[in-house]
Order: sequence, then structure tokens, then C-alpha cells
Amino acid sequence: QETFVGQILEIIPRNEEQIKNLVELEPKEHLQLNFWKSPTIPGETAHVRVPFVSIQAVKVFLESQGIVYFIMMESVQVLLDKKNEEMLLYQR
Amino acid sequence: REWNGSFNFETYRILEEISQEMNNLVAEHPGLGRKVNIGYPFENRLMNVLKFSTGGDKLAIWLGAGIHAWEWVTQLSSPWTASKIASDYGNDPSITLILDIMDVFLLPVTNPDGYVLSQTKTHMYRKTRSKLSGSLCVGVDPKWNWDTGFGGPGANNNSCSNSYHRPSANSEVEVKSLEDFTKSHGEVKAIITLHSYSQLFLFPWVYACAESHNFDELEIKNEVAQENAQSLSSLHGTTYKMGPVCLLMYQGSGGSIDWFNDSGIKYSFVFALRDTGLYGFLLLANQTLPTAKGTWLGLKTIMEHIQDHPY
Repeated sequence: QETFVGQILEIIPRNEEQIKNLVELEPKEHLQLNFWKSPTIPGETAHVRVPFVSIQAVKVFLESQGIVYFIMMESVQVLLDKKNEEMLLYQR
Repeated sequence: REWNGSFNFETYRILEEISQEMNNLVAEHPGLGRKVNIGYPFENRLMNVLKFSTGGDKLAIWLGAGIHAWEWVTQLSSPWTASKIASDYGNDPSITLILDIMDVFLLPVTNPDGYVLSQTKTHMYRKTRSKLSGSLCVGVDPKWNWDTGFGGPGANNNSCSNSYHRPSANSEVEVKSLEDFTKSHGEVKAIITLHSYSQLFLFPWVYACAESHNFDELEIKNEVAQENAQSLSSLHGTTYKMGPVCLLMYQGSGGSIDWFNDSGIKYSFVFALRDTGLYGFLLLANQTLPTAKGTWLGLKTIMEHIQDHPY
């Protein structure tokens, strides 16, 4: 199985311009971002999975744009491992 | 051990286990439930829908889950919901009345290919598995592949995107099968598509914002939504946002909810099920049952409304 070393960030865009900046991040292939919940309306949260290699770049970008964010999941892989363990346990 | 109603709904399940539970359910309720095959996705797995019917072909309510592979909790809520429908018939007056006059179809896993891949190779997989010549990326987002306003604003034409719509409408057999079934049945009166994440209850339209559409029709949907909201919060206090997709989220084209609505199905809704706000797609297994139970109260309210307001 593919591993997902990285974090989920919860981002709260304040206005349309910040939303536009976030939307433009998605197609940047080198960042390998995966939006779980897309930025849509100012004040609404967006959730994005950021792989380990891009975390620094993304956080610097958000801070430079004054876009508010929180770490929603510290480690995606820890949760995935927990989920897989639960499944295996029940299958046994 | 699982044969006699002891299936544990509070854990994540692989496709075969869900399928087996469907078989068990049909065996336990031979006069009420049966399996109907509606198609085969790209990798030739079965798209089996459960039909709950007290006989004949009546007006129908369709519940569809699992169109997006990575929303595991949706796939898990459907076996519990199926079991609840079957066990409540004859015991709960409301469900008994609904099933006496209507059939209920429940498709537990709309995108079985994607679901298997999400459990075997990569958890973060959402799309179908169909191949597109000339592209390195595989799969299409079945939510945006419907023949309604297809290819317009908001839809994604990058084949590697999670929300890729493909060059032509209903190219995906998962979509085409549902469209064909709905057309050939002819008496489907309600479609509720179940997703997870975000706690939303959505109604048309996605391709156009509501102002340009029939206000009376929107009022009816709002009425259903308000009743639903009360039921949803009654168990865990879970709050849902409700409204047309375009106003609540974004504008998009080729959306399933619009296709059903434009096909004359007045009760066309999308449920985005409960999460804790912290786990998203990774909602832990012990939250699956509370999610299913909370959602059920909303679904039941909607079904009651449909039964009370036929068209």
C-alpha cells in the first residue's frame, strides 16, 4: 500500500482573492497537493493533504499571503495504520 | 457467526464482506429483499442493488452510496441502513407503511473498482478505474460525468485531477448504469446519494445558481431539508448545512443531482454524512455506527415526506 507521510491542513480563506490563490495551488504538480475539501466560500474551511516534501513550501506560501491555517491531522499515516489494524483485527 | 444477524457494523469492511452481508440479508428476509444486478464497472465487478419490496413494481425511492471510493464511511453506513430497513419492516409503523406503498432500492457500493483500489493500493483514491487513451492517469470522477450541462463551468478537464469529468457524458459505466436504470424503471420518485465529509444536505442545482430556477420547486426542497435537519440533530446534535450546491459550495457541470432533478425526479438530494470535524475521510471505525444511526433518522424523515407528498 502507498504510504502518506504528511499532514492535513485546515485553511480558512478570508476573501475571494485568497480563495483564488489556493485554487491556483492545486494544479502545481511538484507540490502534490490533494484537496479533500476545496476552498469555495470566504470563511469556509478548506482541507488539503500536503505530503512531507511540500509542507515547508506550502506553509511559507500561506503565511506570506496572510492565509489562516491549522494542522488538522499531524500524521495521516498514523491514522491510516490505525484503520488498517482495526480492519485486520476484525478480519481475523 | 455472522449469519444470524451478528454482523459487526462498527468496523471497516472490504467489498467481499459487504457483498456477503447483502447476501445474508436477502436470505434472512426472503419476502422483502432481493438483489438486482444493474451493471458491471470497468474491472467487471458487480453493481448489485438491494431491492426492498413487498411485491410488484411500485413507486421507488433510490438510496445510493459509495460513488467516491475514499469515503469509506459511506460504504459502511449502507449495510447498516439496509439491515435497518429490513428489520424495521413489520415493527416500525412508519417504515412498514412506506414499504407497503413504495419500493426502496439501496446501492451499497456504486464504485466497487475504486473501493477495492482504495483498500488495497492507495487509500486516497476517489475515481472510477476506466482508462483514457493518451493519458497517464486513470479514472473519472463519476459525480461530474452525467449528461446534464456537461462540460460547462466548474468541471475539471485535467485527466489527473480528482474531479476529472472525461470528454463525454456518461462514459463511465457506473454512471450509465444508473441513468439507464432510472429511465427504464420510470417510477423512481426520489434519489438520495450518500457521500461523506462536511455534514451537508444538498439539493439542485450545481450547474446554475437557484435564482434562475423555479422558486416553488426550491421551496419544496427547503421544506424537506428543514424537516431533515431536525431529525439529523436529534441523536447526536450534529448540525448540517443545507441548500442548493451552487450556493452552498460551488458551480459545477454534469452533476448527478442535477441529472436526476432534470429527469423529473423532484426529490433529488445529496447527503454528505457526519464526520467529527477532525478525521475527514479517515473517520475511525467506532464512528461508523453513530454516523449511520444519525443519518438514518434523516433518511427516514425524507422517506416519510415523500410518502406524504406523492407526485
